[in-house]
Amino acid sequence: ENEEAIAFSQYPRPADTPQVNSDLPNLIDIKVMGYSLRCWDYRYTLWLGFDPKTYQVNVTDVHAGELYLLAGDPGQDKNIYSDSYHSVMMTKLASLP
Amino acid sequence: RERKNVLFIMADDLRTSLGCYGDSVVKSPNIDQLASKSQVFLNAFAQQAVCAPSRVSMLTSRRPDTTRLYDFNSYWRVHSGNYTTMPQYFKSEGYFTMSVGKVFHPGIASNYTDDYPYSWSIPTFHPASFAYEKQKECKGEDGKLHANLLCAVNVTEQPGGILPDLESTDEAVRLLTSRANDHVPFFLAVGFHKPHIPFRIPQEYLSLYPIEQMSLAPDPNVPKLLPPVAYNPWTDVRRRDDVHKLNISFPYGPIPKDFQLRIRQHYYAAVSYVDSLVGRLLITLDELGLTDSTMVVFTSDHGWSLGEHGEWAKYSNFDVATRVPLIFYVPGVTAVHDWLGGPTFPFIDVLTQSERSFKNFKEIKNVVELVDVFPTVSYMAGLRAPEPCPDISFQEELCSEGDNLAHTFRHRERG
Repeated sequence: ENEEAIAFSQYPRPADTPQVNSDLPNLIDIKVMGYSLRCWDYRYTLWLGFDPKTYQVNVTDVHAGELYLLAGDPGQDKNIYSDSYHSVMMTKLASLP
Repeated sequence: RERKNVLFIMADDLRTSLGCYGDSVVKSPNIDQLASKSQVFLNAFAQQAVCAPSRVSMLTSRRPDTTRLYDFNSYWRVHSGNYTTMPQYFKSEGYFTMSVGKVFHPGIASNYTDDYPYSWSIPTFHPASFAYEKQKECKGEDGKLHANLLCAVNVTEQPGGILPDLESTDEAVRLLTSRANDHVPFFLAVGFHKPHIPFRIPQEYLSLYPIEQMSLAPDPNVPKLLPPVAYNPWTDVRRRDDVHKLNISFPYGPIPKDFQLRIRQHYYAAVSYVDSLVGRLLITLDELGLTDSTMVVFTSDHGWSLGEHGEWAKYSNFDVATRVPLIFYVPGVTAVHDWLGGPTFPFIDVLTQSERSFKNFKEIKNVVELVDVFPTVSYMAGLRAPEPCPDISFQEELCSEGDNLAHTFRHRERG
């Protein structure tokens, strides 16, 4: 009950750029998985390489990132992801289920 | 503890555009009234913003990486693990479990049976009129029928003179009536098809949202620094006849502003339509004397982008696509019995009483997840919540990757 409340979501993509099956790729076509964690004040998302045959994500294969600070950007329009945040947040992601 | 019946109501693609979530445009008095006697989770999130993965995740309390369902094309029991579902758990504990409409995503994702007989005591009811949902049933300006996105209809002119969610509501009322005097507790799940596209809804609900009073999303453009991989091109919307005619460029659009306003108008109207159906279910509980013995859960599989970030769909990790309503009415806990005998949930006709407003009984602001629903509903109904899953749980039939939120009903929120 004392832990920071966090919610996870994820979304698959077949490619790094939008294409006809980007909305709902079949499993075999999934190449990238976007993992998000969100809490009271931010949403952080990493788009990582994904192998649909083994269901394994490659945490070193970062395709893109998103970071939104919700206090000043509740609509999530100003992506301030940068490499400086990356190592800190990756540590946090890796420690969570 | 006494076991409570469960009425589990799911909408399809319903974002938190509800009065009880602070939306000042929408008219949702029946759901707001439910919220006024419930605990409202203001920041509840789906695990994946698309129907089948989200529903299977919520109903098994496993994340998509455990169900291994990211699309619509596999059945978790043979694809990943023989996970126990929430209704299956209730059934195993002696409940009579029933399903109406879209609770599981139909097709292979639920073994073409809506997971019957594992999850349900009787086969799922599907409204026959859903067969016409994606067909040319929308009268265009040319007087002909089209497969449009915007599809407000005269219900009496539709095949069978009815729409799927009206049919589902009739069946749910019939099932509630049939169980009202039975000593066996019930779990009834009712899955509405709206406000999912196409917006094939009774036309009278459009009058609640005059087009001149509609506004665009506050951020209708694709953000400059949004990675292309994060964007979805909303192809299902593009395929509808009326949108296809607009000849919108792929993948970034945009949709003409006047059409954006009409999409938002129709979405809101669809929400009010669903609200009226929820109101019918709730007044039925009252009429059958079930309000004091039945907990009500209201939620959705995920949200929908109403033009924010230049998107018109779910299919993303944006909050507008993942955030959902989550409302728990628990008799004796979130509301006390009205000894004066008035109905707990009198029906409010949104078409004539759209301005009715309510104050939420209790709000939880901390973030929660749809994987929390299974353990929380179980516990609050009087069963034991499933144990937390181990790190690797493919062989575990009954466990939860979410949290039992029961403590939030008893204690003040921290943080």
